[in-house]
Amino acid sequence: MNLFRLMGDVSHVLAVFILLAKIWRTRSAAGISGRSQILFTIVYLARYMDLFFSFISLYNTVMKLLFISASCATVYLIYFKFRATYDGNHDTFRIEFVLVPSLLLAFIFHYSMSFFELAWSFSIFLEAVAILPQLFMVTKTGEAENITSHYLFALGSYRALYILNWIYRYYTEGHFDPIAVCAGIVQTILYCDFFYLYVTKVLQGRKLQVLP
Amino acid sequence: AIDPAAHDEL
Repeated sequence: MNLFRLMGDVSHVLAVFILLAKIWRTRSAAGISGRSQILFTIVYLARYMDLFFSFISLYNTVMKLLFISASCATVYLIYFKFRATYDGNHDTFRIEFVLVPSLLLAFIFHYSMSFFELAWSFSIFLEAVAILPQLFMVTKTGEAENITSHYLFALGSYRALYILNWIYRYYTEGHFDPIAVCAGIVQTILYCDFFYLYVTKVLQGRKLQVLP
Repeated sequence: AIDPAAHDEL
């Protein structure tokens, strides 16, 4: 554990709670892509199956359970409890376009040809692109509410901070995980456009609007 | 090198 990794995890937890709290307190899932949330739930379920056979630390276990339960709760709120407020008409990104390539990539790049390792690789690749339905939705509606922007900023920062953590671990421990690093860089690049808009608009008190 | 069983990150 190092400071970058810890800050990354804090940012990740913050993102998850910002989203849950926003939906719960406004009693609305407007502007949130249910498809992205389903993809994140698949990511956590596929990656954290090792909960059943590998124990790393209490911290690790608690965080895994937290991400699984929070993402399931988010999906439940969007598709069941506040279904009437969910903006399905604008949430039209075809998730098979990210599911199938992630699965194919997992079969090509993995650390061993076992079910759990393939699921782990798949989850890493899928996580990198799981936000695309949400970004697509923001582009389609042309704007995002400020809390949605804060959520996206925290979620994007998490992987960017992990990149610093990987650089640090490479120099201090010689640890290098090429699958996570490559996917993590792609994931962070996907947020760059949004980071720019966030800094130039949302932080200056304006609403995030995308030009058509 | 990576030990496949040691995914210690989230």
